[in-house]
Amino acid sequence: ETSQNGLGGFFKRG
Amino acid sequence: MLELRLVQGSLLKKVLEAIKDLVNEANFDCSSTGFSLQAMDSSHVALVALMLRSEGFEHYRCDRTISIGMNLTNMAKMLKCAGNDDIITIKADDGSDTVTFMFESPSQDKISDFEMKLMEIDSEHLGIPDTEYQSSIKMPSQEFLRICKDLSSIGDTVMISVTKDGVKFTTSGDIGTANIVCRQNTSVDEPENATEIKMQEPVSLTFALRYLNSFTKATPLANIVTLSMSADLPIVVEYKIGDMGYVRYYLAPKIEE
Repeated sequence: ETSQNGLGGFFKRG
Repeated sequence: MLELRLVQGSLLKKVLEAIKDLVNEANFDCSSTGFSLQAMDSSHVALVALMLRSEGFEHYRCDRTISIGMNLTNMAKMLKCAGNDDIITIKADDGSDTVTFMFESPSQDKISDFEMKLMEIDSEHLGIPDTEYQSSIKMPSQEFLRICKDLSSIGDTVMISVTKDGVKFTTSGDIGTANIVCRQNTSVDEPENATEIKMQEPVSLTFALRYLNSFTKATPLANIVTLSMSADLPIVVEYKIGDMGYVRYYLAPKIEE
């Protein structure tokens, strides 16, 4: 089983 | 005042076709550097970054840095009305809530202008660090399109594994499994038919094919696509727009539970 992460966890916001 | 004249108007038409399915509305940022955009899809899993550098325009006037919010479906509808050989000019006055697209036929015997309403869009800008990727693959964009399309008829996700032997695309679904291996091949007649693999470290990541298929809408922009990957980082799928700029897509990998 795989789950999909968002990009927010990888790239800095702002 | 903003006035951008692009002789090769078809590029802008292709750019819109490349991004409109992923992002519905977006802010275009206009500065002395160029006309750019960064936007995420609604689920915040994929991001598109567009750059059209000012030098690539025949005329480029942008008095101050501005951000113009546009509905991309509507923008694409208007740009579809431009001929493939038309010169496209984008104009917006300071403080105006509309943008004008002007299309000129090459022989100047037909001139059209389309005015579109702008939108206020709250967008979140992500800082993307400049990274040295562990692996990168340059391959014909048509080949990448074919692989994504073929594999999505078998499964929903693809594992992309880069080793010194080549790059392997693997999927599985209810009906079975599929593996496609592409080896480095630089001994071809045309550089655009080459497959080039650069690998510092072997990398293996899994992605949703639905998004990769959406990225391949950029195929008409470039003969070559570059895939850059590092362990536990989003993949970058880049299509260069001549020497004028690029469309880059970022996609978060799937994580094993």
